[in-house]
Amino acid sequence: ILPTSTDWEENLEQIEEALIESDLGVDLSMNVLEKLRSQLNLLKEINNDDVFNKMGNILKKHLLNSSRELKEKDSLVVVIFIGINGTGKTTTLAKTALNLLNSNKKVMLAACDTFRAAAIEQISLWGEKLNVNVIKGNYGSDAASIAFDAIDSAKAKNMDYLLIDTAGRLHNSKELMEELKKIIRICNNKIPVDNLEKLFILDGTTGQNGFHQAKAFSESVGINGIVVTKLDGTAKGGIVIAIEDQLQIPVKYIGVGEEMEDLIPFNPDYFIDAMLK
Amino acid sequence: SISERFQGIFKDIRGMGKITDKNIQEPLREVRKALLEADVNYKVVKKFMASVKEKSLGEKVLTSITPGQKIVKIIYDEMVSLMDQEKGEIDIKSGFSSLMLVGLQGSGKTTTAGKLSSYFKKNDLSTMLVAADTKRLAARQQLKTIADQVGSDFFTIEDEVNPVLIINAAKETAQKKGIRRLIVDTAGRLHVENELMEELASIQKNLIPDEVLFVADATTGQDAVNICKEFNSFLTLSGIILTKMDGDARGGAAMSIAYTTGKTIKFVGIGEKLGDFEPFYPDRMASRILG
Ligand SMILES: Nc1nc2c(ncn2[C@@H]2O[C@H](COP(=O)(O)OP(=O)(O)OP(=O)(O)O)[C@@H](O)[C@H]2O)c(=O)[nH]1
Ligand SMILES: Nc1nc2c(ncn2[C@@H]2O[C@H](COP(=O)(O)OP(=O)(O)OP(=O)(O)O)[C@@H](O)[C@H]2O)c(=O)[nH]1
Ligand SMILES: [Mg+2]
Ligand SMILES: [Mg+2]
Repeated sequence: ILPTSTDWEENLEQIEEALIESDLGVDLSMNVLEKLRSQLNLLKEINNDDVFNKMGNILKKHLLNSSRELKEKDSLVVVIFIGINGTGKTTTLAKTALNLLNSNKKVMLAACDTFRAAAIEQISLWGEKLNVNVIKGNYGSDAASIAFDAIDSAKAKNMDYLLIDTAGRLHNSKELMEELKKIIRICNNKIPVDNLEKLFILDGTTGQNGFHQAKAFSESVGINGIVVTKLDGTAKGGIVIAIEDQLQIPVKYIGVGEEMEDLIPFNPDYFIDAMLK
Repeated sequence: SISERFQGIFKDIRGMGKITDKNIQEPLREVRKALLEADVNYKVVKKFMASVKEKSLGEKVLTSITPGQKIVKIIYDEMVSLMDQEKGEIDIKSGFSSLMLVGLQGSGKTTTAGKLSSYFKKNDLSTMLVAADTKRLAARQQLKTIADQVGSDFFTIEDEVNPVLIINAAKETAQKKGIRRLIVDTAGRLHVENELMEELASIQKNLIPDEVLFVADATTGQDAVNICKEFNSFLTLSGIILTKMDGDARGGAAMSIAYTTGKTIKFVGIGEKLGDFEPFYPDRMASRILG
């Protein structure tokens, strides 16, 4: 976003356009623009760097200051991957497994999507690539019972992490959200509550509905962290600023490709800079 | 709802009898905000609102309705006509036709291939589902499972990485067997991956499909314009399918895509099962987007 006009109202409109086109949302964009306008009004002379820096700082204030690390404990940590259909849960689980293996952690996977065609084959192939065990059952079997068995197995084998894949689901499906609650309940019965990392996987191309998704999943089962996928495209993922600001849930990683290496820690500064480009 | 909100704004210009530059400002601002919140692209909203303003100014308002209601009606009608391109029926009459599904990763192509196959089967047309996604893990198995559920033919070449070769062989086999509909599922890809977009273009050039359907997720935000612009430039799209409409996304991407490509949205996906598939209704979509 580089102001091109000497007319500052026109420049502010261009900035508003860039913010909204980043999926920041109307209300947050107007809020941020108002803050910028009042800061610029205090300056005798405005140059582009001023605007860029001020804009970046205003946006960063809406992001959280909290930890963006995955939970790490002395006993088994279970990471469960949840979210809407097709957002990249299974792929992100595989990427996370690689990261953990590269930090010398012992990892096991659980195939708790027992519904979608070839979901179990898909995660099994990832398990082969990663050379890790995958606990699975039959299609149509109860996802929560697979999770139950997987946690037992992970504890018995002294695993550091158990990564649980779940079926995609819409947050407005009462039945599917109840199923998810049941899976989470089973996990909470078998490990300390603090050892469960609930990662919400958000597709980076999603618009305002991303906020409603995060809110619904958060209210239903609670979310510890978010991974925003597909940011190797042209979408800016601005909706996460609203999510962090209003729901207080940190983005921990971003997905930037289809290979197992394509997962990087979320860096607020890089993210805002990329948004303002 | 928008209509209810407008009752309030126009209480004070009721009976004025005409839409003017002055009294149109507030309602246009309100609708603009609603469209942006529904994920309609910023530039699309700007151009659309400009043309609505032009159409509305000077319009007479009957004393039986408020100017606000009149403006909303104009906007609604414009949205419906924008998304109601020339009749976009999928051919269920001709002897043989082929269709290819394209789109971003995870948009719902493979699932939609199954739904199309099921739709054709209901219309007594034999179908063959072609697994031409040679990249995604277990992609062939996913489509094979779906083909078995539908009861349709299935074709792939197990260790072939070139989708064009798979599709050529599939078409030959289908025509020999007298199969009437060939549905090609392709790998999801980004609109900015040039090599992969060229691959799609060469698939189209080879197969010369009767339908090139862009499968888009109804939750897509502002980026919908960038995405469909590229797909529409590398390929000659014949239509759009909007998936995950059973969610609660307002679906402004539908308006962005219709505006940008001028192509018809032919079907919507409303669930994960084979039968969760219905024709696209522009009037229902317009109401949903306006909120
Ligand atoms: N370009 C890109 N593609 C991704 C990324 N993450 C996942 N994908 C692709 O998105 C598609 C869907 O990924 P999955 O991991 O199957 O998604 P999912 O959420 O498990 O899907 P369901 O289980 O069906 O709900 C696949 O084609 C992945 O390769 C990413 O960061 N970038
Ligand atoms: N609720 C709902 N889910 C859908 C719909 N269409 C597809 N899905 C789900 O979305 C997810 C992704 O669907 P796929 O068919 O694998 O998507 P794809 O475009 O083939 O993915 P890639 O091949 O990786 O690009 C799956 O979980 C599907 O069941 C729909 O209309 N509604
Ligand atoms: Mg999955
Ligand atoms: Mg697919």
